[in-house]
Amino acid sequence: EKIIVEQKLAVESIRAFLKSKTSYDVLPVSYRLIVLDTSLLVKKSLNVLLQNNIVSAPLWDAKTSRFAGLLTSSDFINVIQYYFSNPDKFELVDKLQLDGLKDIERAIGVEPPDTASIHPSRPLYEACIRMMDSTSRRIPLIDQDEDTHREIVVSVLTQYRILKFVALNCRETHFLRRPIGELNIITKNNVASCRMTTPVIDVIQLLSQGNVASIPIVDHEGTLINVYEAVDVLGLIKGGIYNDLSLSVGEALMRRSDDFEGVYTCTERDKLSTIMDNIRKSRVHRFFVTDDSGKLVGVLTLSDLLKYILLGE
Amino acid sequence: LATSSIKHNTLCVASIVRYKRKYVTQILYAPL
Amino acid sequence: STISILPTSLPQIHRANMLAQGLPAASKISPLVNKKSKTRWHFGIRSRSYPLDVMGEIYMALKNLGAEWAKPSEEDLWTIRVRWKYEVAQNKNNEKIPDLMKMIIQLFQIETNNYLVDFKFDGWESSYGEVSANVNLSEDEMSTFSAYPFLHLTTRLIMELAVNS
Repeated sequence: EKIIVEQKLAVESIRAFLKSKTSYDVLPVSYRLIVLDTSLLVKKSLNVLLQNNIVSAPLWDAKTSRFAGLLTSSDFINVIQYYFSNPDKFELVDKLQLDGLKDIERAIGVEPPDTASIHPSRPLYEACIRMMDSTSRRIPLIDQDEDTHREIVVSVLTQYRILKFVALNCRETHFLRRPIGELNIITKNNVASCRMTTPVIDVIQLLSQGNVASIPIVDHEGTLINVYEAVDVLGLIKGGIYNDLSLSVGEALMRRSDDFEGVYTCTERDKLSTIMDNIRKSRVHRFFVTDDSGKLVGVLTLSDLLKYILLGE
Repeated sequence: LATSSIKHNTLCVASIVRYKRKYVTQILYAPL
Repeated sequence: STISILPTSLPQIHRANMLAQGLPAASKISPLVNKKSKTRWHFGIRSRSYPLDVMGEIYMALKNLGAEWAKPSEEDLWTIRVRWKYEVAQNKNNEKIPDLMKMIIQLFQIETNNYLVDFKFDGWESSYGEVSANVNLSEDEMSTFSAYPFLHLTTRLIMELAVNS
C-alpha cells in the first residue's frame, strides 16, 4: 500500500516538474544542430547522418528559406520499399534528392509523418503531449527569426532526451518502486516478431506497417535472440545491400557496427526506478520484457514510459 | 563563418549563434 | 533488478553464430565502420593566391551571383560590404519580409603566403525601403537569429569560387 501511494505521489511530482520546465531548459548550454539542404542527394544525406552518428536531421529548403520537416529512418525505409517494388528505378533512387522524398511517400501510399512542432519556451509537459498525439518520437522546437519572421529550428527534442532529463533531474524517480507488470504499460499483444531467417525486406515491411521502431527476433520456441531496429536500415543502404533484399535479417544484422551496445531486456518484476536508472546511465531506447526462461513477453518502449508518466495513475 | 573540407561533393558550413542564454552551432550541409 | 543485455544481440556474438551456420552471404557482409570522423572546422576559407587575385575572384563571383557591394574605401581595400537580394518563393500570406542580406567579406593574412577569407553576417534590409525596426524587442527576443539563409548564400559563394578557380 505504501509503495502504491509513494509511486502515485512521485508520478504527480514528476508531472509537476515537466509542467514547471520548458523545452528550452532541456537544451545543453552549447550544442550543435545539423541541418540538411533539401537539394542534397538522399544517399549523401545518409553519409552525413552516419558520419555524425545521428539518425535524424531537420531539412532546410533554400528556395523558400523555410524548414521542410525532419529526415528520419522512416524516409530510408520508404526508399527501400519503393525500390523493392520498382527494381527498374535504380537510376531514380540513386539520383533522388531529399525534396523528392514526398513523392516516394505518395508512390508507396504511406501517410506523410505528422511532425508537430512547439515553441522552445512552452512547458516541457506540452511538448510531451504534442509528441504523443503525433505518434512521432521527436519534436522540433521552432522559434521565429526577429528580422525575417522565418522559422528557426532551435533544436529537436526526442522522447529519449526528455526521459534522460527526468532521470537526471527528478529524485522522485527513486520512488517508482511498483513492478512494471502491475502498471499495465507493457505492450504484450500483437507484438510483431520474426525469425533469424526472415528476409530483411519482410522485416522492413513490419516496421513500416506497424509504425514501430524495432522488430524482435525469436527462435522456434519464442525465445528472444536479437532485435532489428529501424536505424539498422541506414547501415543496410550504406552498404548498398538494399539491392540484395533477399538477405535474411540475420545476415543484414551483420552490418551492425561493433559499438552497438546490445538489446536491453527486463522482466515484469522490474521496477520503474531501475528502468529510469538505466536510462540515466546508458543509451537505451526500449526494454524487451522476457520471462525467466528468456521467452519474449512484450516490449516497454519510451513512448509507453512517457505516456505512463504523463497520463498514468 | 566556419567551414569544413568538402567530402563526397558535399559542402559543410556553420555559424555559432547565441539563442537566449545558450549557444547553437548551426551547421548546414549542402551539395557542391 | 533483472535488467540485462541480451548476449546473443552483441555484434561479435551474433556474427560468430551466423558464421557458425556457414551461410554463404554471412561471410561477405562486414560491419559498418562507424568512423567518428570528427568534422575539422576552419575559419572562413583559406587561400594561398596573391591577395589582389583573391579579391578579384571574390568580386567576380559576387557579380556572377547577382550580388552588389559598396565601393571600397581607399584605406581598406581588403573588406567588401555586400548586399545580396535573397529571392525566396513568395510564401502564402505574402508577408513582406526583409529580402536584402548584408554580409561583410574580409581578407586576413595569417602568415606570408597564407590568407583567410572571412564571411560575416551583417543584418537584413528591405528592397522596398522600410527598415524593419526591432527597437521594442527585449534582449531575449533579439537573439532569435537563424543563420541558415546566411549559410546558404555563403555556400553559393564558395561553390562559385570553387568552380571558377
